[in-house]
Amino acid sequence: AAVRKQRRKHQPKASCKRHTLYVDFSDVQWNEWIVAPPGYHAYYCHGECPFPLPDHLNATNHAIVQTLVNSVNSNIPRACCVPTELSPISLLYLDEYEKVILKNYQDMVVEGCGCR
Amino acid sequence: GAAGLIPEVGRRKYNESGKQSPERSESFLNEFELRLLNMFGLGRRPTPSKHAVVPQYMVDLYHMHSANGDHSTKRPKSMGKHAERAASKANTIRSFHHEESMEALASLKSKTTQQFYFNLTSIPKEELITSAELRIYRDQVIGPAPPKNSLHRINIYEIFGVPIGSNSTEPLVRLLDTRLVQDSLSRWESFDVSPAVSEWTSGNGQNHGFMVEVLHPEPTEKDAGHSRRRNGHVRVSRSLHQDQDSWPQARPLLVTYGHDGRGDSVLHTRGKRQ
Repeated sequence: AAVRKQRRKHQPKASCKRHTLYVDFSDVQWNEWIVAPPGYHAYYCHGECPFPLPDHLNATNHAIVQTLVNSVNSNIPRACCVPTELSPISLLYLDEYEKVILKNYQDMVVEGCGCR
Repeated sequence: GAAGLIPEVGRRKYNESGKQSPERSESFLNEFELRLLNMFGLGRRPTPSKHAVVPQYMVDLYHMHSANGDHSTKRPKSMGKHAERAASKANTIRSFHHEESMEALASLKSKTTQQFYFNLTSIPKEELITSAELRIYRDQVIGPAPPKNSLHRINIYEIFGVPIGSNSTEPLVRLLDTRLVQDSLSRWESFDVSPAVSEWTSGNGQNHGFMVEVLHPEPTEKDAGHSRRRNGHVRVSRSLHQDQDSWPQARPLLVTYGHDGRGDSVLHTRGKRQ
């Protein structure tokens, strides 16, 4: 374990990217009132925004400058790995009056991540 | 199930994390709970009973939106043209069954009328209803070959209430939609009732409900018994039909199409984007 820990210490941390996350509505006990879908692929963003920021990390100019400053002054944090593009899903559910509703919820699925 | 939208496990873990004093963590969780309810547009956590009915039409609309962009293949056959246009602009589609306790059924030889009241108070004020359809199911008429001209006319009226001071009990009504139908087919009929529902939900009109009028061709002597069956083939009341089991799925359904100003329409989904 110590060797693994040592090795991990020197291993470069993975850079910012989208990771799978399936939200199963029965895990949060919402399946009693959400008729469909049973869950959905939400994804999440995680990873490093290293200096120098590579192009594919979809960074803003501000994030590039902030990460540059971090390289000389570690009091300034690096840019964060966040969703840069989101899309909606629709839910078919029963409301508190037992009426059946089909509603579109925006910004529920991560389509892309980046450093901001 | 949990009392609120936050699962009990999550609530307990946060309370035990010691990050906050018990009072503060409780108030943080309650704030987050309100945030979740607001996200779903709910007043409190839904606790549907086992008897809650999910209309097949709403399931069809759900599958229609989840088709990969090509909605025409999944469009429910009986979806009215006006409803299809409305669905393409709405981000919230709601379905309602009428209050059976407030029905007023009158069945004469050549005419059946039924009054429906739909309680629409659960529609939030900020939701603009752009369209609404009243869906009525017609069973195929079984029995001896129906007379050649077995056409029925179905009229849908908005009820304005009984005029004050008049002796008659007949309510004032306005015709919203009408259709001549062949009774040899079993199918859903969709009627456009947008003008009435948009007024009721925007507060510009009082919701006194609808009146459905089914006009049957004059029955000849030999098919007297037959006309009783014909009255029942338009499913406007539980009592008009022997088959009670099918009533929950065959009863009249009001569907509203609205937008609360947040996000894209239901039919504008990832599939379509891709």
